[in-house]
This record gives sequence, C-alpha cells and structure tokens, in this order.
Amino acid sequence: VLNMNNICKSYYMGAEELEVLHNVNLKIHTGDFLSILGPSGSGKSTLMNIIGCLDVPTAGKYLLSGNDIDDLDEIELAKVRNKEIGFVFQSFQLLPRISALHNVELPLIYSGLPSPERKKLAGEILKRVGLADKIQNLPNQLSGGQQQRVAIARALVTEPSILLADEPTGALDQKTGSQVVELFEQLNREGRTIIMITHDSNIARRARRVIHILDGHLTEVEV
Amino acid sequence: VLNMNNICKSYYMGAEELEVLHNVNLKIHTGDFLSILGPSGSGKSTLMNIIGCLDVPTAGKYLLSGNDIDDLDEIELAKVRNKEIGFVFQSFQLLPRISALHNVELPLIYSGLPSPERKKLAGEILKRVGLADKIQNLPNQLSGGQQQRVAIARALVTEPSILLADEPTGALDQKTGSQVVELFEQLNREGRTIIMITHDSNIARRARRVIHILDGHLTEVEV
Ligand SMILES: Nc1ncnc2c1ncn2[C@@H]1O[C@H](COP(=O)(O)OP(=O)(O)OP(=O)(O)O)[C@@H](O)[C@H]1O
Ligand SMILES: Nc1ncnc2c1ncn2[C@@H]1O[C@H](COP(=O)(O)OP(=O)(O)OP(=O)(O)O)[C@@H](O)[C@H]1O
Ligand SMILES: [Mg+2]
Ligand SMILES: [Mg+2]
Repeated sequence: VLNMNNICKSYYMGAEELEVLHNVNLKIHTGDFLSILGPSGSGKSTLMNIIGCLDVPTAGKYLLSGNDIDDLDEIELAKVRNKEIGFVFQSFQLLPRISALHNVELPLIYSGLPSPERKKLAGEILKRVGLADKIQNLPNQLSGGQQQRVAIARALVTEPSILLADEPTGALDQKTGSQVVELFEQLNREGRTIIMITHDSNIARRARRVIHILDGHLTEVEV
Repeated sequence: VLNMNNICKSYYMGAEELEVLHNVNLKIHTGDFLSILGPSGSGKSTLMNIIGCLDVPTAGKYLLSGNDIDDLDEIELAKVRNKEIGFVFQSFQLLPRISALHNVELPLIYSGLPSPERKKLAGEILKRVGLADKIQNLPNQLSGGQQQRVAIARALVTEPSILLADEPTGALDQKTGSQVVELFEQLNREGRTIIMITHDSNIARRARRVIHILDGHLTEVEV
C-alpha cells in the first residue's frame, strides 16, 4: 500500500541545508504492523510526516495506494489523508478551546456525519481509551497522558485504513500504554495497517516488523 | 527542606469539584533524590505544581525552606521559585519564537547576568544535553526529544537547589534518557535536591527514594 524509493528530505535554515533522510527505501503492505525505533533526532517524525503526506520529500518517489504523490495537488493530497490515514502527533495537537469530545468529533465533521452519530462514535472511542469521565474537559483540564489519549481517539474515530502513531505511549504509564497497544493490535487484526514510532523496546516488540533508524538511514531488524 | 502536611487539591469545573490530592503528607530533605511513579491521571503533575509553588493547595500546610507558603504573597512566591527551583515541564513550555539558546538564557536575564556570561552558561548546558549544534534552532525546528532537552537545560542553567522534573525522559530514547538521568545524578552528588516524575521504572529505580501515587494518595516504597 506504501512504497518509498530513495526518499531524501532536507531542512533549510537560512543558507544552511540539513539532510535528515538519506535514500530511504521502505515498502509497507496492507495489514502490516510496523514499529520504528531510533534515537532522538534521527529522523523518525520527519519520515512519518512524509508517509502521512503532511510534508513532501526533497527527492525520491513515494507511491501511496498506487498514487504517486508527486502527481497529486494539495486538494487531492488532503483527500487521501482524511480518507485513509489517522495520525497521532508526537505533540498531540489538540485544539485548546474545545472539549475532548469536540476534538475527537472534528474529523467526522469533515466527512459530513450528522451530529448525533458523531457524538456517539466520539464518545465510544473516548471510552475505549479510558476517558469516559473526561469528555467535557478542555485540553488544559486534562493530564499529559489524558491529552495523548484524546489525540489517539481522534486518530481512530474515522476508522482509517492506515494508522500513523508518533510515540503514542510517551506520556503513558506502563499499564495504560499497554492498553493502547492492545487497541492497535485489535485494529490490526481487523486488517488495518499500523505504523508506530516508539522509544520503548517493549512496545516496539509487539509489532511484527521493526525498523531501526539512525541518522536518517533505515535498517530492518528480524523480529 | 520541604514539608507537606495533609495537602489537598481540588479542581473546579463549573459547579463540579474534583478532589485530586487527598491529605498528602510528604517530607523531602536537602540532597534527596526522589522519584514519583503512578498511572496517567493520578495527580503527579498536580502535586509537582504545588511543590514548585506554581499552584496553591486547597487545604493543608506546605513549608518550603522553613517558609509557610500561605504567608507568602505572589511576589515572594515568584522570588523563591526563581531562586531555588528549576522546573522541567511535562509539556516543555518553550517560547516558540526564540532560539534554543535564548530560551535557556531567559532565566538568567531575570537574575541580572550580563549577556556574554549568559550566552556562555546557556551554551555550555545545551552542549551537556547533546544539543551543541542546535542552539540557534527555533523550537519548531527541533525534534520532540530535542525540545525536551532544551527545557531540561533551561531548568538547570540557574543551578537551582531543587530540581523538579515532570517526566523529563518521556520523549527520549533509552540512551539519551539515561544520559539525562546521569546529569541529574551528578547534580545530586553536588548536593542538589532532585524530584523526578517518571513512567519508566528503570529511570525511577535510579533515585534513592521512590513514591507511588494512586488516585491522589501517596505510598513510599522501599528502594
Ligand atoms: N523545521 C526544521 N528545520 C530544521 N531542522 C529540523 C526541522 N525539523 C526537524 N529538524 C531536525 O531534523 C532532525 C530530525 O528531526 P525529527 O523530528 O524527525 O527527529 P525524531 O527522530 O522524531 O526525534 P525525537 O525522537 O526526538 O522526536 C533533528 O536533528 C531536528 O533538529
Ligand atoms: N485544570 C483542571 N481542571 C480539571 N481537572 C483537571 C485539571 N488539571 C488536571 N485535572 C485532572 O486532575 C487529574 C490529575 O491530573 P494530573 O495532571 O496531576 O495527572 P498526572 O498524574 O500528571 O497524569 P499524566 O501521567 O497523564 O501526566 C486528572 O484526572 C485530570 O483530568
Ligand atoms: Mg519525533
Ligand atoms: Mg502529568
């Protein structure tokens, strides 16, 4: 479903160029459960943003569901993103002035679902991540790990075929983090593709494929 | 240096009251190295904010360095905070429009240090957390774990006698996280008091005292 060929990514700061991803080659098949491990600053979020079509590579070919993303304009890219991909951001990116429930409902508004159904689906997924009694809280009325779980619920509410999770358990204790991974395992059994960045080798081990990244170079490790 | 007696803390949302800390009793001595473990939503950050005088308890007595914080007004509280306490926030709280170096220099500006010395001290601590080549980057030009390390550097640059760190390794890989804890261990050998919230039992074990928190109740565990 996803085929990256010699992907490079550079950031530019003033006159300086910093190449962060060097000729990354990665094939992911529908239904894969993949984890990406690597030190801080090694290029994981950069890679994830390109996989999720939130950023474009500086060079190389990226085919998503058979579409070459170079051929897609902004509108088509947004359509692919909203329809197929659920993204859990490393920094959560919740809207600060609306409740947990409204944050999770947001992606369903874009897909045109009427309000009673939206509230029902959003409430159910918030319950599944253990936040049934926090749905009316604003983000600043939630703990760090509760905010992270709202971000996870928001990514899952549209039932995406591909879930991209950037350090989804970073703010969670062992038990709560394990419950989140159980949720991902269940989604994967339903046939969804899961790509998870993590620093926790216990969490990484629960995937079926493990990719290591070091200074923007990938190596696959036998699981 | 720190004595909490029957501390309670409630949050109010509209007409609802949620008591998060229930009769917390905690004594911390100068030079202690303490870690606080507990599930997401159990009250760790709430407790840390009261310890760091960023929030006031709803009931109970809190003596910091012999001062009853009830007797201190806003200005005196801020003075104690800036002089004695370094705080690493769970959400980093970096200023987005200034560089890593300027973010770390900020606390030194309040203490009236001239610019060349400030830049030197800020540059040194950023080097110690592994960010020598990132000092001019803005926060959104840094990875999650790099932002966290800037927040750690900012808390340490004033050489506080008490360091409060709320999940200081949450965004860091094993090796980088361990280097940060080594830095804390060194500061503790110099006599500084370290209080660290963490979800990682490997990290917690490196402290000399371990406190568990569950639903706002504390228990101390033998290390
Ligand atoms: N907008 C940017 N401008 C310049 N450099 C950037 C930018 N964004 C990221 N970088 C740099 O690119 C490198 C890779 O960043 P990235 O966020 O992908 O790392 P990461 O593997 O996700 O790290 P972490 O585990 O700390 O989140 C880092 O050294 C970072 O400083
Ligand atoms: N401003 C607020 N208003 C209402 N409730 C709040 C507020 N801040 C925190 N809470 C609630 O208080 C409880 C404790 O929050 P706290 O941030 O102390 O937890 P925590 O132990 O730090 O969790 P985490 O490990 O997820 O960071 C949570 O259930 C949270 O929803
Ligand atoms: Mg990252
Ligand atoms: Mg917290």
